[in-house]
Amino acid sequence: LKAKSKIDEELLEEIEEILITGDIGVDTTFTIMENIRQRVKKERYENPEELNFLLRDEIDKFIISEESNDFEIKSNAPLHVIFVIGVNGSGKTTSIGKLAAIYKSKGKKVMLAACDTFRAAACEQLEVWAERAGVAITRLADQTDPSAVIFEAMQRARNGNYDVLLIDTAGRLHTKTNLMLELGKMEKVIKRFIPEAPHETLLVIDATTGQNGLSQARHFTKTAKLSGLILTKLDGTAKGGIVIGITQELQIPVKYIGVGEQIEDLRPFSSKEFVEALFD
Amino acid sequence: QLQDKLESVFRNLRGQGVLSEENISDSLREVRRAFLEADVNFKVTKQFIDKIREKAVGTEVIKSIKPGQLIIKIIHDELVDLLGKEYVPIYENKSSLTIIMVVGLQGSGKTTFCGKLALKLKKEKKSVVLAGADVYRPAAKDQLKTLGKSMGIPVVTDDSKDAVQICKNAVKYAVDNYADYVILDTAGRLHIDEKLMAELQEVKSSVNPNEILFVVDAMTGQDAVNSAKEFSEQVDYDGIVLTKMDGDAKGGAALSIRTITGKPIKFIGVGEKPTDLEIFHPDRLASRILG
Ligand SMILES: Nc1nc2c(ncn2[C@@H]2O[C@H](COP(=O)(O)OP(=O)(O)OP(=O)(O)O)[C@@H](O)[C@H]2O)c(=O)[nH]1
Ligand SMILES: Nc1nc2c(ncn2[C@@H]2O[C@H](COP(=O)(O)OP(=O)(O)OP(=O)(O)O)[C@@H](O)[C@H]2O)c(=O)[nH]1
Ligand SMILES: [Mg+2]
Ligand SMILES: [Mg+2]
Repeated sequence: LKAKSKIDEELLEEIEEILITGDIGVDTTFTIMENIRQRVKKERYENPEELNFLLRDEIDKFIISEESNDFEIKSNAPLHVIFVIGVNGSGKTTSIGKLAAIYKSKGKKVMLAACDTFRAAACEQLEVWAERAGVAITRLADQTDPSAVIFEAMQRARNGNYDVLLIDTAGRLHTKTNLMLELGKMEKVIKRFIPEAPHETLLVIDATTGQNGLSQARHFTKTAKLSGLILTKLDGTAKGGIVIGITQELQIPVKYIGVGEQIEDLRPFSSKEFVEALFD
Repeated sequence: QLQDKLESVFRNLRGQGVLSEENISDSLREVRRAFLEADVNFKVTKQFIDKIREKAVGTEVIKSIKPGQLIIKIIHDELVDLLGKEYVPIYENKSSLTIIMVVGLQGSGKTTFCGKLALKLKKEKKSVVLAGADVYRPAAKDQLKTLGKSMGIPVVTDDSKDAVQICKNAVKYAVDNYADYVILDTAGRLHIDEKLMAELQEVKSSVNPNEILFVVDAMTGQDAVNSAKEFSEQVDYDGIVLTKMDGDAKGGAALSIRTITGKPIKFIGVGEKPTDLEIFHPDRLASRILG
């Protein structure tokens, strides 16, 4: 792609293949390709750099990200509540551990809520992360109603003057009605405590996810309105292109990316870097 | 879904004799879209479409069958053929211990699958041992121990960071206790992580598993062939497990992996409980991809 200096049909097919294999999806790819074709008709290209700029610019337009994202808490709430949800195995628990460490390093008093009371050793896993990050954790017995854990955690967080509460939830497939109802109930409990909460509802998406990611986002946002995405496992070979369609449709930004399994492996999302990686 | 789209493409075709290149090209475009939206790999889709075109051109359009249905039948049969016509069971060492190793990317469902497979074998009156060889993930060993305890199956593990030794210990324990099966749960890892891929190779050469299963999440997109191919080349496996099929992911990754590696799909995960395990049925997955 770097060596091409003019736009021909062969190059356009190559670009289409890159977008599709990056999991950008048929419809979004089609729209981006149309925009590229229109722009190529109107403008002239002297060299590969100009062409490359055009491509990156057209794709970048499609991605919603935040202006400045440096893990600063934007709400003025005395207790900032972050609700973390997503399908099984996407990286919720690990991402919460990483976020906890970041907020702690910024001088925030952080509390974790272990609301996955269903899966084997889920609470134990979050306890290890709480210890690694040096933050507090609220956990009750396994199989306790997760809403009861939320209640307990919010109580303790408010009474103890915590700044940030990160709520870990059990992985759930978005097609399971009873599990989505459970999630909705948890959100209601949060709101009953603090009407403006959760201040952030983050959907965690595995970068290897294909077109099902769109279905996930559509279903989850109906139950608990999403405010942003965390895209995990970008340290692999998957491009995570599915987030382009999701951000467009839901008009929410990708906030962070997970780039490994260690506590320091979480970064703010940069659309420029993301688009660049598509062409690697 | 796809059937309706193809029907509308073929509305003018009824009773025209044979399918020609022109009148199927529109339908093939619809099939291509359906495949890509089902997460079938870009190149695999192209290969498949070319094959369908070959089979469809010149086919007689029987007066009683709608052309759209005919194309669907050609595709469906080709899919079932590709996905593997019959179930390939896991290896069984009738005279001594069968060692099964479970591998795959992070979060794909390996630990849960180890529990499911262990329970299935136990119900078939086999004695089973589980090995907790994920030495990295927080509480991974606890997770497997909890699963083992719930089904009365011993879990061999220790507090070390030595996955190879844990596997050796588990095999020794299984031999000493005349077990029929030992199932090795390994840590999730990236196919591009040299150190961790080397660890798998070391486990393999140390205990010589009879069966290696590659666990894949059904919602995996275009990247499926990359990890499947790399694991196949670096570790080699005997079968694939497709998990989280109880969701609405089409599972096209299974077709991609099967086409590129030729490995059989052996099991399907259909839920989080230890009983949520099914044997693979190619016709069901074919209908789902075309859904
Ligand atoms: N390589 C890599 N692995 C990750 C990343 N984030 C999470 N993981 C791994 O993915 C696996 C699943 O992570 P979890 O945090 O348990 O995922 P989860 O969404 O909480 O899972 P459930 O609670 O079971 O739904 C673990 O092995 C993590 O170490 C990442 O950014 N990169
Ligand atoms: N709905 C559903 N969930 C599943 C299935 N298989 C596994 N899970 C869930 O997926 C999540 C990840 O499963 P694990 O067994 O921890 O995955 P893993 O591959 O061992 O993860 P790592 O060891 O971190 O690589 C858990 O929440 C499981 O309950 C399945 O077939 N259906
Ligand atoms: Mg979790
Ligand atoms: Mg595991």
